[in-house]
Amino acid sequence: MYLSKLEIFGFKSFATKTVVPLRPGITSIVGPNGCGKTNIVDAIRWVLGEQRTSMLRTEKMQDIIFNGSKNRKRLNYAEVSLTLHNNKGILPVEYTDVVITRRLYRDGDSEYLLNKNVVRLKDINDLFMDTGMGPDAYSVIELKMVDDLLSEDPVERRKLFEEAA
Amino acid sequence: MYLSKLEIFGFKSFATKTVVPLRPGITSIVGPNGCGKTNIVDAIRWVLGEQRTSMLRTEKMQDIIFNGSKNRKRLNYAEVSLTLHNNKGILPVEYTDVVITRRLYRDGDSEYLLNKNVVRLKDINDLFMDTGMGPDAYSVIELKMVDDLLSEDPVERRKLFEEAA
Amino acid sequence: ARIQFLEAFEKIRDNFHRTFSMYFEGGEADLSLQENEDPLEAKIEIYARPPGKRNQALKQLSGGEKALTAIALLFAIYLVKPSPFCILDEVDAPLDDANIKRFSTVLSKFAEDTQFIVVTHNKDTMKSAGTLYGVTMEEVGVSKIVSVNLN
Amino acid sequence: ARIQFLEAFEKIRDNFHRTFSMYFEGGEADLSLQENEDPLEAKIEIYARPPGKRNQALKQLSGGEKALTAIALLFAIYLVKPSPFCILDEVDAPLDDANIKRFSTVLSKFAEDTQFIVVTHNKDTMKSAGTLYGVTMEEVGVSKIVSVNLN
Ligand SMILES: Nc1ncnc2c1ncn2[C@@H]1O[C@H](COP(=O)(O)OP(=O)(O)OP(=O)(O)O)[C@@H](O)[C@H]1O
Ligand SMILES: Nc1ncnc2c1ncn2[C@@H]1O[C@H](COP(=O)(O)OP(=O)(O)OP(=O)(O)O)[C@@H](O)[C@H]1O
Ligand SMILES: [Mg+2]
Ligand SMILES: [Mg+2]
Repeated sequence: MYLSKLEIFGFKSFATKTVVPLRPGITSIVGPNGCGKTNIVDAIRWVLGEQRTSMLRTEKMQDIIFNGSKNRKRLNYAEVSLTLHNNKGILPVEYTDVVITRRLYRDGDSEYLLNKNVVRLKDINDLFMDTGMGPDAYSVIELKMVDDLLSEDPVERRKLFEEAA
Repeated sequence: MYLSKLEIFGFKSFATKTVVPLRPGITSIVGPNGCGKTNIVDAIRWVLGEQRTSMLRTEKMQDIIFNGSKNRKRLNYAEVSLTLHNNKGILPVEYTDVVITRRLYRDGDSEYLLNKNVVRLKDINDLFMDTGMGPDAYSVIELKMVDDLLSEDPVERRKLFEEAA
Repeated sequence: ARIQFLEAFEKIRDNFHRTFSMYFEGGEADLSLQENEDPLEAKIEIYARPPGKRNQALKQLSGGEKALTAIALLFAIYLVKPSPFCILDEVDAPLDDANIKRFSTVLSKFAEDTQFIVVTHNKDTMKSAGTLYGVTMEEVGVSKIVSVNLN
Repeated sequence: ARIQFLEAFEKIRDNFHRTFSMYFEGGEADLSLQENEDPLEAKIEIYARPPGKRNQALKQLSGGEKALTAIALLFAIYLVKPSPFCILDEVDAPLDDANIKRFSTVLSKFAEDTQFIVVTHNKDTMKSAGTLYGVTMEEVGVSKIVSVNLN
């Protein structure tokens, strides 16, 4: 299984519809400071069900919706879709392509979709149970985690170990 | 005023006497991971009177003494000297060259010297009063401070501001 | 739950021995649970010794040595329950040129079974990628993605 | 003590306006003390807006924008009571090539009155130095310093 496509609209600095085809192996994302690289990482965490605003670097969840720029007004909703190519049948569904979508409106309404059918967050979490995916720790590794992992505070460390058990 | 020479012996990974001439302007220190660059920064913090083992990345102060390597036994003491060229008379002494030395023995004994005369730590701190030197925060800037300074925790931030007042 | 945790812990420990010497080309590393404590509550101690160095506390490792040790440990955890994808956001920033090369080599080995998305500023890390995307803000405040040709 | 703090705070604020736009070549930044609190206890709020971006919380800045903002603030504090020397240990690691150049240019301006010791892995930062030292561990576990010729 691998991620085959990411579609972002209205999420953080992505004001226009952006489609990113993905392939197995190594994909590198580069660009100047502040251009939106980590926002892509946040979009993937978010569509997989991330609920903690601290992991998305925001105060409240609505802050992930495009907030406007010099020449554009702010948008009313954000939508991210992630296509998983289920070639090894890891996900317990009969499709080979599974599209997960998450939407959030400014009024706080949110929706999750699985292959264009509205589902609950619980259905998405059940889908990923025991596959190592999901918004939890070890599928996204950033520099700040290096200090947490090696720091004297064992709580952070245990969390990662328990995730894997 | 500027630092004109640093002499290190037995401090962390510097098992042999090392002399580093310094000039005004920008001096850059480069080298592979783990070779001893930040140990030089620690040596300067230490000779200026640093008492906090957390700032020196050790459990107890004796850990700064060379601990041995594959081919060398551990040493019994560490000594660092820093020569300050007092050309603008910033330090309240009549010499143009002021040499500060700090020594620590494995048994815990420590000594401070000013131009080869034994003094107390208090004398060194008095010397630096209001010059902006000394082991405190803003003359050494490292990447970890970036998170502290901008983090939600205002205590760390106030400390830096109060230092400057 | 206790047996499950202990089994996973032993697997992570085995993996950590291997991944640490892959990244450091030598040296040794280990994990241990605090003595006389219930495994579900005990602290996890990490021991890491880069090649040629003596035993030392984790605190005394340099910035780059810590980053490489953490990456090796995260991979050791990951190998117990491999996720189909893994995102790395500028973890190579503290590494020197030699460690960047080692990091890329090990990454390419793991990439046979796992999809990696690597955010980086380092030109050597970019070279090991099969696909390269650039993110720009031609229009101020609005991100766009362009495909970059590696050559 | 209160008057002294407020005086220093106002100076730092003025400096921060200046150093921030030096580093970012534009944009704006400010500091403020929490309302209705005793200045000696009040929280210090930081506001930073890189050029072309809208108002946003400090949290939403990127890794590189945060590093550059922190460096600008540390210089603003430093200018109130300049120390004869300043040591920078790998603060340039999160910066992209364009920001490294800006960082080096500003550093060279300050270097007229202050001595800088800069630990770095970045080749562009090294180029702005007058003196260059390399640290090696030819003998395992033992550091030696060699003078490096810049050419
Ligand atoms: N809701 C939002 N609306 C508009 N822009 C946003 C929103 N949230 C964040 N941003 C913008 O995204 C930028 C940060 O992007 P990001 O953190 O992805 O940068 P980056 O490419 O990772 O940079 P670096 O290399 O410094 O880490 C911020 O400058 C901010 O202006
Ligand atoms: N008391 C000691 N005796 C011997 N060696 C020591 C002692 N304390 C620390 N060291 C060694 O110093 C090394 C760390 O050096 P340092 O932190 O200066 O590296 P660095 O050059 O800053 O590397 P990086 O580029 O990764 O930040 C450690 O690997 C450790 O083995
Ligand atoms: Mg980033
Ligand atoms: Mg270092």
